Amino acid sequence: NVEPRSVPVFPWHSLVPFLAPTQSD
Amino acid sequence: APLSPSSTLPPYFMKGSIIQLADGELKRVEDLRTEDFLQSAEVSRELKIDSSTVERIDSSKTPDAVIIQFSVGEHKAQVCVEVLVEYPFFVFGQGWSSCCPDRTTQLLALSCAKLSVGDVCISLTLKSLR
Repeated sequence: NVEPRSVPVFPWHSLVPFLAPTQSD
Repeated sequence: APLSPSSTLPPYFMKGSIIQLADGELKRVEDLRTEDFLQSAEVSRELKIDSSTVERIDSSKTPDAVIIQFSVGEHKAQVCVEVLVEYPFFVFGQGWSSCCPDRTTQLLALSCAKLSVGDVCISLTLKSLR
């Protein structure tokens, strides 16, 4: 029997840099 | 002042990494398209996509790093980031791009285009909470 290995899953937004401050308007 | 670069790249940029989109779909990082980011942001309550245009790319005092100046969003906020030359950004309609695509491919096996002044990268902002 082969133990299933857990594969890490990353959320899509972790790939995108936060570059802008929150706009208040 | 730009943020200091991490000495290593995050693991999710490695070719073959599994990425979960906002609708639950799983894709490999190298298969992501512009639409995946746009559609994921659409269903997000907190995040929205902004366009970040590369205005300048300067060398850094930190070895193997560059300072990239972006003009972000409709307000054209000026933001500088200091990153390793192999750090990939996603360019609208083009895909993964870095200042040194050869090095990105060597370290991450991720195919990249050359990031240049004028390229429009995908970035995120927090939606205004009311």
